[in-house]
Amino acid sequence: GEDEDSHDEL
Amino acid sequence: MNMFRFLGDMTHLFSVLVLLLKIHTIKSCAGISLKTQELYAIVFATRYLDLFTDYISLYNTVMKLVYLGSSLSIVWYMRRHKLVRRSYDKDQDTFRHHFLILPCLILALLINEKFTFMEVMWAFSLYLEAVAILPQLVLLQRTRNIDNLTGQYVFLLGAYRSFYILNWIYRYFTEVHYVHWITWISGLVQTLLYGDFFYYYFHSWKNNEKLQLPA
Repeated sequence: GEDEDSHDEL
Repeated sequence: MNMFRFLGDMTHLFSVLVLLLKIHTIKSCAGISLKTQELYAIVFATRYLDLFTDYISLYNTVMKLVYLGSSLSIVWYMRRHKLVRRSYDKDQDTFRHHFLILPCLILALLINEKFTFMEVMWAFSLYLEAVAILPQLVLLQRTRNIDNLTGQYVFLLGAYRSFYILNWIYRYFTEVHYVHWITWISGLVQTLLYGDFFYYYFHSWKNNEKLQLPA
């Protein structure tokens, strides 16, 4: 899921 | 993705595009620090190394490529374009930006989420982004040139910072395990330094306006 990835922000 | 994050990305994107478009249109970069623009290019290049290893979404990939492309284009214009480079305040833009890179790298080696190449580079990009505005701040204080640093650019950068902080607060309260101290603290430092930049910009702008008014 999205919240598992710490680097989904730019 | 929440609305704060999306608006943060958009205002960040527009700040870079507005600057690029302005340089392209008026063929001048007076008042713009090449040092800061080079630091931003390094920030994007080191943060988006995961373009080659991880796929998050089409949105993320496209945005990363646009940020990289536009910031590299700005540097290219300022260094290589015949007309634009002539307008560059080279003698005033003297901040030793190379000396920011090494401390940020050392800090990234010491403080990171995981001691891997990618994670160290990610942390490095965050630390460097936090201080990348410094050469621009020094140039602005020195030249008081606010012709090119339009209200739009200053406004968009400020909006980007504000929306990202709202995004972190929102995510902290709505997502489980969403805690990123490195991102938050460096983001906060960046916002404080930006606040300084903002202050000087408006100070110069106000003074310039006053000079034009009849006594």
